[in-house]
Amino acid sequence: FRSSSQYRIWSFTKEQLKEKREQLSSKVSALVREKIERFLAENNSQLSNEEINEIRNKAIPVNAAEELQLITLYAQKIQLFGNKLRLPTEVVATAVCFFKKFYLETSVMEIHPKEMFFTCLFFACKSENYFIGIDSFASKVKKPKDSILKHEFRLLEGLKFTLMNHHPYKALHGFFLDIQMVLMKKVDLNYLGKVYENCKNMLNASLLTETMYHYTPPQITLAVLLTEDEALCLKYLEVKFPKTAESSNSVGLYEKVVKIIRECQKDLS
Amino acid sequence: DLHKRYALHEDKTYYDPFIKQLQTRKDYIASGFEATLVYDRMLTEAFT
Amino acid sequence: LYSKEKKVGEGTFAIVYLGRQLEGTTVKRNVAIKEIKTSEFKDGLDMSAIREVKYLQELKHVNVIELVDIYNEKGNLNLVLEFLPADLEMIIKDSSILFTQADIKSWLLMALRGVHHCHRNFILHRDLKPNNLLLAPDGQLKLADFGLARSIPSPQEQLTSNVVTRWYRAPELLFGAKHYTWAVDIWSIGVIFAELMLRIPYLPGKDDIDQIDVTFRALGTPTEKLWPEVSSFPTYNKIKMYPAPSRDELRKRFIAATENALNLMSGMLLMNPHARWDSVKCLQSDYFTELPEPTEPSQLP
Repeated sequence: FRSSSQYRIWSFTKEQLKEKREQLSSKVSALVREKIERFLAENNSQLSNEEINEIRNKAIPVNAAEELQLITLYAQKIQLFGNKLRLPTEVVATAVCFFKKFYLETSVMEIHPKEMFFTCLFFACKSENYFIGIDSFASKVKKPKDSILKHEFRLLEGLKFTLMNHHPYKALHGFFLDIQMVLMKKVDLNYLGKVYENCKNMLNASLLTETMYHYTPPQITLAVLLTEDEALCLKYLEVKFPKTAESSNSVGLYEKVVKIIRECQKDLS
Repeated sequence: DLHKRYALHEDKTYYDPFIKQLQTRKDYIASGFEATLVYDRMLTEAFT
Repeated sequence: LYSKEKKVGEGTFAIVYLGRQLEGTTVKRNVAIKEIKTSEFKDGLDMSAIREVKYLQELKHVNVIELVDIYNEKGNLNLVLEFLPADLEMIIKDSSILFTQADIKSWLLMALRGVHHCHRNFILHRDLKPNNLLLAPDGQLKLADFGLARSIPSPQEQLTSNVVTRWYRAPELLFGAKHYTWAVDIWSIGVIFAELMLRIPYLPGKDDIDQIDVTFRALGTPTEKLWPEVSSFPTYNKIKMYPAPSRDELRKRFIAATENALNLMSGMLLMNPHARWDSVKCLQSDYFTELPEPTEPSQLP
């Protein structure tokens, strides 16, 4: 994971992410204001005072927080649409990640999220080996082919040419297996199956949060497990990372892991 | 990785109904599919 | 940052240039620039380009080709790769180049290390053959051409069996398997090992049907006993039954090979993909610890 592009390029502290968003928003807002002023100057004689006032009052660039809201809204729409198309879970997750990462580098004021919506879905299908030909895809989503393909290259650039995504679903499956062995006979397997399903749904929702930038997939998975069944999660971690004589006076691995996943849990909620 | 944080139980004692049913399919067996490969991958992802 | 100097190859979807990496006016090193023709593929960006970009960005290993950089120029995707002037196919075919058992061992070791790195990252290469094993000026062998690579799939996914160049295709692929594993790459390396020792293609089928016959004639037709459920493949009933070669026959065919070399080759070319050796077992083979030692890469032809 440390050698993955997800860690090297798409991991940020909360402060770094906030600053990145604000810098982008600020840069593009300045350009938008410049364009508006230029427009007003060039069309001064054709516009009425009312129109000029309307433009000044309403043509306000969105700020970083508003951009994030819009991006999250469209990311959710991608999930819903992807599920409607019955795309595999990981394909939908990749489409959401592509979309969100793209808008870390590009403002919604530069390209409207609607423009990237189907491009992200189509490209995610290709990237995750779920190839659907453009004719078939365009007919399913009822959009012209060109509108889907025209931003593909820009998307690839916006993703900094990194296409591998480590989603938390495999980690969930891994913990599902490990819990069985670590807590052998102390956990009802049917109940564990239900926990798995509930956690999977929560992981779908987690894609819409910022946690993908701040935590590793297994940390997100454990945070979701903590929410679903705190006792089970903590018991598992206690057995998994027992206190040793060496750690009795220092922060052990158990405490470290629990601290991180509680932070993640808070961010998720 | 000399210090994996998990032990893979190759005696197939994991409760995983979906993988278990794939393991019995002739097309899967003939192709080389093994449940332990899946388990190993998932466990690696969990402890990455 | 890069200059394209000379066109060195062209395929359906890409043109390859020899280029240079520049630092101001100082030339840093030679590079290969693969210019992907983005307009040629009606479904947008070509799948093989997507795969190369996706996997080479994640794989950093001395025995895997380095993706130095990527840039966009006039709507074309340009992959800047490390420049590797030769490949194993050139070496095998050029009869003026003499190489020893120690050289073969060195190349095989590097190839297996590259494959091991892919497999431990859960990536299948799916097109291993001598001309995709490139050679650097310092003698290092590197896996290249990840256009057919993919991550090991989810269990329910179906894969295409139409992968790997015919002569290097594992028997499960020849039978049309859709749930194959890393074992297909190991088979390819096994065939390449044989080819290094023989200096001629080992299993050169004329077409896909002939490939099955050539493979089983050389290595024996698999039976249910050796490969459970092999008879469930639709094409199994139409094949001829050939006996597996005896160890003696293999010794006669691979005259210069040691017993450990034959053990390793046989392990990589086991019909049953369950039994076939994985990259770890191959790398830990006694072949690599017996004399002669593998040649230092810088001393290789």
